[in-house]
Amino acid sequence: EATGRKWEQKQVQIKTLEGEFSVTMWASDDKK
Amino acid sequence: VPMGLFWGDIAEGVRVEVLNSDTNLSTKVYWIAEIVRLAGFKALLRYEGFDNDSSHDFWCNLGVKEIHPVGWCASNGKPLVPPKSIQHKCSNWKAFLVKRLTGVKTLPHDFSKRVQESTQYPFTKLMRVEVVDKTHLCRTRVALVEQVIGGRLRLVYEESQDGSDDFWCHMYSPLIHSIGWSRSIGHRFKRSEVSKKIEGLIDAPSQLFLKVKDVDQSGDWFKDGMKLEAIDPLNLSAICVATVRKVLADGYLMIGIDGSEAADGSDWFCYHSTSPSIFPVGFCEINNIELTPPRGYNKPPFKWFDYLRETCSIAAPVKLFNKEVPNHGFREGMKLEAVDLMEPRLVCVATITRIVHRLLRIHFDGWEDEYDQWVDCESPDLYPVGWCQVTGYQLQPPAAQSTRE
Repeated sequence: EATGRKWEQKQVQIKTLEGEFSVTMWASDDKK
Repeated sequence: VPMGLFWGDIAEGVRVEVLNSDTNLSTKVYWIAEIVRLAGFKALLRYEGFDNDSSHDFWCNLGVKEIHPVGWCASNGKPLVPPKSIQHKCSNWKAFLVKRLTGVKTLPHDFSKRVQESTQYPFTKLMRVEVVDKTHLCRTRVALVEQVIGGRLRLVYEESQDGSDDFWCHMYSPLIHSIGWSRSIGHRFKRSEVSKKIEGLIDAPSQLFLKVKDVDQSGDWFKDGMKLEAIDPLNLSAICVATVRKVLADGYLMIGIDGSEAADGSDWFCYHSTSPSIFPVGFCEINNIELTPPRGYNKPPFKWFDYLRETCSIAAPVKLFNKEVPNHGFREGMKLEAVDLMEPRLVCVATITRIVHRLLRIHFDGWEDEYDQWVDCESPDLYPVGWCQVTGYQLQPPAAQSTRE
């Protein structure tokens, strides 16, 4: 809170030798 | 410290993309790892797929190594390849990763940029500052910034012919000020007699320096002769009987350590009234700290009541001191990298051995306890483990028994 950042759900792309896919992860970001 | 403002985003369980060192491939490949432990700037990482097997865990400094949020490899065309030791363990890495990563945390997308930005400092070479004269603590001199490492400044006194007369301190040290500060508050100042002019000199802007709290000196205030307890600036291991010698403007005070003052006051030292290094009479007794009596005091044990009577003096009122105690989170036994303030170019491996409110007793590993130093919890001279590696500053390892001398 004090840093002006908040946790948000993000669709994260992952690309392995088996192909590309996405997972939902949490990452912090600047507050808008 | 670098990354301090967004360190809350980093915790055990967070996943990152990091170089995969367990591979026979000739090109750089990456894999996803979990932070299983944090120690200062250092993280113990475990590649995904090792489950509870800690045999391949590795430490990595989050401010130095290539550490990326999950998703970085896909965005930057870098290959994610499982470590060869576990490649055979899973026939469907995609399903495995979806299961392992869904709903867990990763780093912010701008992590590397933020690390980079947090290691930039506003001081630059050839900036002029006023700094305490290390040979006469009662006065300041002009010095030039010669080097900036991790926010620590190597200052060279302006009159130094060969540049060797230097002083190290952090840019937020209470020992440095903008040009004109001494005159503005009535502090002693040694004018430089510089023969040659150096091109490119600028006075460091005042907004770059540590701000002190405004204080109201109009009512009850410190007065010359009032007694108090103060960390001895020449022996930071000791809290001593001390006297207010001169009240300056803007809340600053010249303090003398009783029994060891030079007749001309050349070892008086300037502390701000809000400084965490000065305490009301009785502080040491209440907190079970050994108070250093005036040198030559011939009526031990030292008793404040008797001493005030004998010296016809009064104690500075308790209400004038800084009583704020931040929720700092330091605990006894914690390791850190700490500046030896008696030799402030050295950053050493150290341990917190005692905590008294906001005051920390710093022990330098491998050295006798007599070299311990009292340091405030918000001191800019204390750093997390790994700080030297992040900034490129040389870390002094614990002293070996044989090299103590």
